[in-house]
Amino acid sequence: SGDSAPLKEAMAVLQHHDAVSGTARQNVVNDYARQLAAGWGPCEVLVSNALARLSHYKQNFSFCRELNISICPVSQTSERFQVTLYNPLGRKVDQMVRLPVDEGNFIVKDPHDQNISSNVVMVPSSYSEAYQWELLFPASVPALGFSTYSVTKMSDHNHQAHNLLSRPRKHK
Amino acid sequence: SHRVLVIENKYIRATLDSGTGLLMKIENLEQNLSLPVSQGFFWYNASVGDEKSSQASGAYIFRPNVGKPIPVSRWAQISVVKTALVQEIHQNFSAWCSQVIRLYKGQRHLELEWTVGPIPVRDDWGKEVISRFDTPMKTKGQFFTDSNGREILKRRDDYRPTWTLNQTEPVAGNYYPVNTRIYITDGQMQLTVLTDRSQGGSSLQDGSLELMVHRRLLVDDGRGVSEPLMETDPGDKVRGRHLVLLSSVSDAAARHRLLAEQEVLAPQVVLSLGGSSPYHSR
Repeated sequence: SGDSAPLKEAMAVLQHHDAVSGTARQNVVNDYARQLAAGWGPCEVLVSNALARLSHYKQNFSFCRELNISICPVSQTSERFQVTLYNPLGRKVDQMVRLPVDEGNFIVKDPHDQNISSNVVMVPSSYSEAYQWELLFPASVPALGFSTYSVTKMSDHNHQAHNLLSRPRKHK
Repeated sequence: SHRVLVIENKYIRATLDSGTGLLMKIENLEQNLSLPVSQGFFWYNASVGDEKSSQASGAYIFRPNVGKPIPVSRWAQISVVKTALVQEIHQNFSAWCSQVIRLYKGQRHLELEWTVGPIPVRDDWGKEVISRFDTPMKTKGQFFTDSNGREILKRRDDYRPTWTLNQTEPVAGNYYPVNTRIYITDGQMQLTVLTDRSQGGSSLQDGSLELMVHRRLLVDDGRGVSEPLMETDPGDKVRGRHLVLLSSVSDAAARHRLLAEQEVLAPQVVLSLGGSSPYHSR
């Protein structure tokens, strides 16, 4: 079972002016970070349970805590995965999703199982030696709701097939 | 005379000088607005105390030892990425300072994703790094910052509304907390920069706007921490984003308020490997 109390308590501790303004000694700052990180775990279980209940499917959800520095093992190593976006705002939100991936081409399907446009772009060389590529696709998430997109990596074989299909036919 | 590089979508066009690799203009194509904007990274040399005051820059105190910051670099090495969904310019200012200027399809703001650190201090100088936007706007010494993301406060240089200020620190004395946004306006146009975290910010010249993104100091400021602000772990390298909006004054508020909400309450991304089982047994 999930639990948001540890994160709430960590956030309560971090109301101290030292935490808000960074005027703490290094070991105290490290402990603030430790308390926050310890609070994330039980919260992720809570969010997974909520998504399972709302989507009527139990899944092995995973959270990429280092997405902002282009690290996400699931998207970087899987041939097929799902991306669920939860929108906490009371209005629909359009968001460009960026996920680090291994080189290749991907098919992205929206919640209505329709293919949507996606790009694989190179990340700045200064970002990472290991990973060079990020998958980009536009997502639309309803107010206080979620959308689930599915991503499939095309093998070289079906990549050519996909290209042939998508090439405009010559009009006879 | 300058060869230029342009990234654009149907709302915004950003022009860079391909000679220097720096931003030189932003245009709002929807409202037909154009503003020369040059943006770069600078650093203040942190004070360790001087004849005027023994106060050093530290965790509690920002006190540069001279008013003029030093440019990290006057030019950037650049590479361009253009696809159907995004156009971006990768800028490398130095081994410890880079940025991506990004424009997504259908978005009305320019995204500047900056990466700063580890800040070198081998020269025995503490450094307080800023991102600064310079424009020809006549802003009459005024700028605006938010208060915890809600109320917007007008700031005037060397002035306090509730007491007669005897300004002793021309730079630090004009720095204010920026929780979500800072902006400057000439009454017609407004340049707003949204932050993804709290930073110090100011406008020290007419038409200029700066935000402090990272600091690395060598001495303690004598206010109780008893150690310099000197990260040595992964925290010594920081990545963040500034979202830049150029708009008319009349609709600037609607834009930055909606965008700030979306920035603070961004959608949560959760991945799964598929292969699920029904939640309910029936």
